[in-house]
Amino acid sequence: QPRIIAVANQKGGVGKTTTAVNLATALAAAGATTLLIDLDPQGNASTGVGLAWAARAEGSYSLLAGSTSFDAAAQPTAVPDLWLVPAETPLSGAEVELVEFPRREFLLRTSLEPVRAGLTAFSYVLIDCPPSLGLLTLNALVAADTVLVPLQCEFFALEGLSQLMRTIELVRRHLNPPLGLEGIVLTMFDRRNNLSELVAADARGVFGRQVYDTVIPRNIRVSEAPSHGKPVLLYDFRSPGSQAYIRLAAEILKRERAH
Amino acid sequence: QPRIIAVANQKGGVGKTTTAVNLATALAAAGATTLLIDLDPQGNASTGVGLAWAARAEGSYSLLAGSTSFDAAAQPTAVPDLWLVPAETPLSGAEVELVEFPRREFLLRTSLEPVRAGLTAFSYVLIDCPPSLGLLTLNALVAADTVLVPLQCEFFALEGLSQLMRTIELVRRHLNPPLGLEGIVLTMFDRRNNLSELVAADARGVFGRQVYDTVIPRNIRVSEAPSHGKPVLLYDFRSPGSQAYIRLAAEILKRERAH
Ligand SMILES: Nc1ncnc2c1ncn2[C@@H]1O[C@H](COP(=O)(O)OP(=O)(O)OP(=O)(O)O)[C@@H](O)[C@H]1O
Ligand SMILES: Nc1ncnc2c1ncn2[C@@H]1O[C@H](COP(=O)(O)OP(=O)(O)OP(=O)(O)O)[C@@H](O)[C@H]1O
Ligand SMILES: [Mg+2]
Ligand SMILES: [Mg+2]
Repeated sequence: QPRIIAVANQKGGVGKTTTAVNLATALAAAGATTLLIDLDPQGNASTGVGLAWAARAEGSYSLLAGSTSFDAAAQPTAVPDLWLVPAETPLSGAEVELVEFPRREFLLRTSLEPVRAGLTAFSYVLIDCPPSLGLLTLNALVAADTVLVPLQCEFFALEGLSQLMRTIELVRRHLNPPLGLEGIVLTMFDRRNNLSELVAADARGVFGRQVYDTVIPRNIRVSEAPSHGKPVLLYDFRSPGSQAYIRLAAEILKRERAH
Repeated sequence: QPRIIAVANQKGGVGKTTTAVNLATALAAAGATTLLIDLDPQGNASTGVGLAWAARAEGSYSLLAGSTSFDAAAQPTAVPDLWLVPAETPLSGAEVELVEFPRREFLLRTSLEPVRAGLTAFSYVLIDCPPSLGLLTLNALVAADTVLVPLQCEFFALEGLSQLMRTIELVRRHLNPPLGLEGIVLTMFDRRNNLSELVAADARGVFGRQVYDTVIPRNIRVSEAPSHGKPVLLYDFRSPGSQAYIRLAAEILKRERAH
């Protein structure tokens, strides 16, 4: 049975896609067959693993709408043991369209039944969410076992955390009781900037061990990698960004074994 | 008659709020009485001008729902000649709630009738949008005369531009025919990072003079200012960030006079 993790934060630009793509790659490299689901209409995760727009005919929109099977929506990527359910163009209209559907928050969870039942080879499923708490993110939170929260080391990002935690609690109470917090990962940490230290200290003060020891540094190679259609692990393996995501994967695997 | 400008981009974290808050402050400092409308449930623009959550009883949600008048929703800020319509907590449910309303895309435009009719002292209205192309951003695009697009100098942000332009074109064709492009402003430009140069060259290649000459540099003082509840112009007037937003205001005022 795979572990299904929603990578979510309604604050924009905090490193959700970068974390989903590179953590998925690092988990696959560690031998855990991984599925990445792109649930953001921007389609950045699909771009981040090098999939052209022309190759995104079936994906997460078709799954939500129930117009395709899971097998048709998932495809292999250039990264060994990493599979992708891409985001197709119609996903941008889904938030409004899905409002009328019965059990609209359960559409993704239902479509992932074969995965949840252990009928596929996946050990991990990561869902990249859009920057909002609308129906797409709700679908991810209902389909997931846990939530991984990238937290950019900036003030606005810290301010938004309480809103996200309230939403997770609401989902736990009304839609998905076993939903847990996988952890909080500090991203774009800049040693030269006091603010990063302040935000990190604040987050650890409130969330303690739920914040990973591994911190992702701000690293130019990370932001260059998507323009080459590659996770940073493939673009520049030795970069501080790649090494941080490899350590993050190791920490997540270690914590899971400990439970 | 004021100029109503939507500050929009569905890509997250590109500097929408930072641009809306600091450009509004610079326009007010230049003698143009300005209104800032916070249409993002995160409420970052309200925080950015120093308004406590307790003081956000009436604002953009009440305007959309039609439960308050414009006069009750707008309040002065600590910045002379800068007024704010804050984002209240219920705004986070508005995207789903508004779907059922008749003329759901025109709710903001209708509530701003007194402003549009020149019955208020405002010369400029800036609307800070959330990172999505849902009903809140659509309301802003329908209420606005023009759209100001902050473009972060990163690859994912550039990729998202065509989706935004398509949406603006759809709104122009079906909902708000005179909607124009105010301009594209390059944000978080980092001289040490090749990627910034590449993105800037690409954007100017495609959009030409629609990209402002003024470029906003990545500047730590800009990201520190919100934790002090102040626009960067008040937090550190001499910083490169403040000076860039002052130049941007001057360029916008100059371009408007030229038309
Ligand atoms: N550690 C890092 N160092 C440098 N740049 C980074 C890092 N992590 C992410 N970035 C860059 O910052 C920008 C925002 O990251 P990303 O797009 O992953 O965030 P997001 O939360 O997925 O955004 P959105 O809210 O739009 O979905 C991207 O251009 C990305 O390349
Ligand atoms: N020129 C700059 N230099 C340094 N930091 C900046 C700059 N502009 C914005 N920032 C910081 O980058 C982060 C993202 O900016 P901001 O929140 O304004 O983007 P946004 O597009 O409004 O995000 P969202 O999509 O969540 O609404 C913030 O923490 C902000 O303080
Ligand atoms: Mg993303
Ligand atoms: Mg914002």
